[in-house]
Formats: sequence, C-alpha cells, structure tokens
Amino acid sequence: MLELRLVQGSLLKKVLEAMKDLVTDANFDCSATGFSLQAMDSSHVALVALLLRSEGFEHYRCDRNITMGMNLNNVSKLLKCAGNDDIITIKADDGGDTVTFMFENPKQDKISDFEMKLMDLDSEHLGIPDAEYHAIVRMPSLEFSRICKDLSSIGDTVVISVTKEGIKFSTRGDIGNANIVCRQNTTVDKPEEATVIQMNEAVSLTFALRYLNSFTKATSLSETVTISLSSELPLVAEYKIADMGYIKFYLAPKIED
Amino acid sequence: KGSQGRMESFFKPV
Repeated sequence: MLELRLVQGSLLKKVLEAMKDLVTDANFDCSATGFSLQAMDSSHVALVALLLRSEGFEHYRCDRNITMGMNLNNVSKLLKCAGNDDIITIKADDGGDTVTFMFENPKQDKISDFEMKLMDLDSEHLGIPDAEYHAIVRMPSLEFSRICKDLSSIGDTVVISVTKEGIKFSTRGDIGNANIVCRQNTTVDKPEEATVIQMNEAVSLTFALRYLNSFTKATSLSETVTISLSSELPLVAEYKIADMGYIKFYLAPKIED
Repeated sequence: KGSQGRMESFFKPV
C-alpha cells in the first residue's frame, strides 16, 4: 500500500512540467526515503534525478518499495486538472497496475480522483558516484535561464568556462558570436540573488544549448541553480525543492574529435 | 564542434 499526501500540490505540477519535455516514460521509485526518479532522454545525452523526501509529505505511507512506470506527458495532463492550491494524494496498491491521483481543493468541497494505468518499463538505472567537481557555481535560476535562452538565439552550443574571473558562457553562430561573463557577487540584498563561485581548478566544457534550455523549465521550483563542472564528468544543474529534495539534471559534454 | 557524449560513457548501469 502506498499513500503520499502532498499539501503543496503545485510542487508536483512544477516537477512534471520540468521533466516532461526531456523524458517520455520513467519509473517512479517509492521507498521509505522518499519518492524518486532517475531517467534519461531518448538519446541518453541528459539524465534527470528527482528526490522528494518522505519528510516533506504530510502523510507518507510506503509499506514496501514500489516502482511505478508512467508516461510523463500523461501524468502532466492529469496534474493539470489539479488547482495550484490543491492537496495532491498519490495512491497505489502493492502489485497493482494502476496509480490514483486525488486532488482536494483548499475549501475541501471538491475532491477529484484520476486513475492511471502503470507501464512496465525497462529500468536503466545508472550509478552516479559522489564526485569532487572542479567548479561549483550558484547563481539565480532566472539569470541562468535568461543566458541559455539568449545564447540559443545565436548558436547551438555553449562553452562554459569557470576561471578566477567568473563563469563565462560563449557561443558562436552564423550571425556572429557572444560571450556572457557572470562574476562572483555576494553583495546583494537577498542571498538568493548572489552569484557564488567555488573553483578548485579552471574548467571549460562545451554543451548543447537545447538541453540546458530544457533544464531551465525547473526555474519556478527554485530561485537558485547550482551548476557543477568537472572536465571528466557531465555537468550537473541542481534545483533545490524547498524542504523536500531536489531535481538534478546531468548533461554529457561534447567531446573533442 | 566535436561529437556528443552519452551518459553511459560517464556513469555505469547498476
């Protein structure tokens, strides 16, 4: 028996919006730790890892570990039927082949439930070891989103370099080239407006902009994004989900021929 | 421009 009650239902709506264009079908894993997912895009260039910890739910019952395969576009369609202020409850029976999403409005005078068939999906779980990154940059998520969008009007790929000077995003295309540098800036009114650069070693890597643009669909989940870079590893863009966990996007770099 | 890397080149299946 699985029963998860999330008072801030809008979080789940935002999480699905952030993932549904990147990943088509995915297994949601439910355990005592929380509600999680790891999935790749169809070309295996990007990976998304989601964790919503059990403590973040008002009620969390998961008698045994359950894996539930779902089409994210269909889940997103169902969650669009929930109001932004609704409480969302996810229910499933052990060994069942359906999941139920229940929505309650704040006045508690409208209750909807939607039952969806589960899918049997091959699991493609990758082991992601903890790593020391060459550079970790925390910046406002809206700023990162703006940079990715602006640069994709000029080029298809971006070179992200971190040096003592700051984090530099560079692209080139038919009409010319562009460079955007963000320097460390901690003299801000609110901590979430800061750009904080931790650098152990200078690093420079090339990435496809369309994936980064897809990651920025998570912008509404967090005011800041943390970008981790290492020369031998995929980039990680992490959006923390307040009091609950995170959504992390991994992107494999372009490799020099 | 270089070729696009894939996740499996960096992380192994478990």
